[in-house]
Amino acid sequence: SSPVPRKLFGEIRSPGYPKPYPNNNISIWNIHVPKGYVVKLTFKYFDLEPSESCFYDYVKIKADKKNLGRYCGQLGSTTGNHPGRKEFVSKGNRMHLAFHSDFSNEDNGTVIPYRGFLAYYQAVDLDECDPNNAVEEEERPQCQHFCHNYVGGYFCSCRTGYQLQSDHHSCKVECSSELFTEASGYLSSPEYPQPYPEDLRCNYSIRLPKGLSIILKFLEPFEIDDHQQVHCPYDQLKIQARGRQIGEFCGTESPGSIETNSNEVDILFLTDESGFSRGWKIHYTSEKIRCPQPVPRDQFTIIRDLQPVYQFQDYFVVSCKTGYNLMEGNRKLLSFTAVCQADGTWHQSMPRCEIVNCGSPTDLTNGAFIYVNEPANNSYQSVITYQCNKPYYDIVTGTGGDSFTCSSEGTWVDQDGQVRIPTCLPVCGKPVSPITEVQR
Amino acid sequence: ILGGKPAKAGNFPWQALTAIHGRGGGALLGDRWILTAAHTILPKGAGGNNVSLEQLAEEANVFLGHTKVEELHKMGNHPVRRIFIHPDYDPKDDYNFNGDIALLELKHPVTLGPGVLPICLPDTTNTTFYMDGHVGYVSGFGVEKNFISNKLKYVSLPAVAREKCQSWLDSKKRGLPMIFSENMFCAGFLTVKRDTCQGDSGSVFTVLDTGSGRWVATGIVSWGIGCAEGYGFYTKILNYLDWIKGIVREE
Repeated sequence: SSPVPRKLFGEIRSPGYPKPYPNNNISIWNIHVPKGYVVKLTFKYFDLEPSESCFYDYVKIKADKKNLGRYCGQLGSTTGNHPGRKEFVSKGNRMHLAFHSDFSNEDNGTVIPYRGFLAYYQAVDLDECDPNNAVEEEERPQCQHFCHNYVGGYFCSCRTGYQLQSDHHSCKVECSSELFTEASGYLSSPEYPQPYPEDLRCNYSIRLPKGLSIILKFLEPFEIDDHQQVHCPYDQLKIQARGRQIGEFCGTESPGSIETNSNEVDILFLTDESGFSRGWKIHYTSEKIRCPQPVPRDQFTIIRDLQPVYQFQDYFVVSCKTGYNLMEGNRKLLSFTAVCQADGTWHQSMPRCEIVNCGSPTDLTNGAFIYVNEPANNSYQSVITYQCNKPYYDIVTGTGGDSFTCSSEGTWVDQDGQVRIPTCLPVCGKPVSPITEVQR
Repeated sequence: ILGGKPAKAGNFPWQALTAIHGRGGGALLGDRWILTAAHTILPKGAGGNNVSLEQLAEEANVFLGHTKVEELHKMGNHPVRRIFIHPDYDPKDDYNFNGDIALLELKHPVTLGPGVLPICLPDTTNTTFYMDGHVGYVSGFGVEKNFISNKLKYVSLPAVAREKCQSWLDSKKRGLPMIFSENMFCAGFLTVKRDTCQGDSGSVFTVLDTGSGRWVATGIVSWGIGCAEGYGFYTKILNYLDWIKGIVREE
């Protein structure tokens, strides 16, 4: 009897093989492969004395406390039980081989030299997760939730919200700090849609990069213990965004879809010591947080390429109609751009457009100006006309004439676009009261 | 002004009263120039008086805007910035008033009105104003009947043909070798007592240009032999237009 070393493969030979085996021989082999494997045995060569029911010489194979057969004979012999190419596979990691030869191998006085056998065995991975591979009930892998086989072993894991216990098989609900960081995903009460366990203190946190807004969509069924008169006295589903509670839910009416406008959402699920409700499931998604639609403050403001929706990192450019200036307070702006920030606000508030004011026209020495149109002010498109103090002065203008208009650039310009104002020159030789000779 | 009439307000709004070396006259050009006679600034026979033009400008008094001397004074002096004397004028030559023309630049432009208006200068091509018999008017605050006038007077005088002027000069027995240059003309009468006189120097001889309806200065009261004893002699402005425009434009 010789234990076979715990190898992954090997061969077993009858005594003296390939020479004929001796008489009166009992040889035992205990094949032992590492745990997580099973033994697979095949006979490369088998030549034993055939006999009815293998009464004389035989090889007996046992594994998992079961006989796998008793074999003898030769290939093609009518008596006996030749194993042929049969594969003998154990359920466990052991296999027992026993060889027995009687006192002679004569046949009608002729000694026939039966050679014996040559067998090969190998360790084959045991899929511990296949319940059909269990050796005995108590040895079956008892992964409570998920079983994962690998060569030479297996391990257990648990469903979301459960924690693998120290026995590496059982799972216990653990939902006190579940963290979700993907752009979208699913979360539900433990066991959903089966009734959730009691005494739960679950906390599901969704954390996404700034600038994203989380949208929660409740799926059906939605079922949390409630009360007709009192709001959520037994079990509560609380939803918080950036530390601020935005809702507390129970009952059977689904909250539907909730836009949180936040990149950080916490979902607290608290249950008492009893109940038989099926719980809840949420599909969360995210999108870039939105900013309020920009609205012009007055009718002279132009928002370029207005978009139907503005989201994080979007921007808009504002300008004014001709003759109007962009103003922020009392400050004139050359341009304006606002960017949608991560918190859903614009980084600058909308400016206003103020009509261009050219200021008071330059006074004309020895002359004056009058406003041509109404109202008489210095705003864009106002028109003035310069005049000289007649009859003592005459006006001398450029080619643009004596009328000046308040331009969009904030200057008074004549019809040629020039800013130079006319000049009043003295009128010579025109006395108001010339001498008049009467008597002749 | 001898044999003239009192001027009414607004008749000669260009008339200036000067007080540089005694009383003189002048005429407003534009709104900041006074046209006058050079000898009112640098009199002939003044001897070795070496006062600079800058000092003369500082001390010059110019009045505008009224026909009464007292009212003129009340209205205030118009300070002079600079004085321009024609380079041909020689204060040492007692008998030659050639180049008797000067410009005074006022420090501040005057505001025109009914009492203060400029005179026009003649067109460079128009010589008709100097033709024999063309009547002009001269105003001034000068002497009348041995008394200096406190009110502005004016007199109408005809221009006289050059040969008549020269002929009359030659006939004078006083022996003053006065020069009658081409830059002068004479006007007035031989026997009618109408003339300009001392104190009128610098005032302008004006004619009405009927084409434009404007009064034009054609001469400056310059010199004569006595007053109302013959013709009076005037600086011919037409010959000094380039000089006047050159100074006025540059300044």
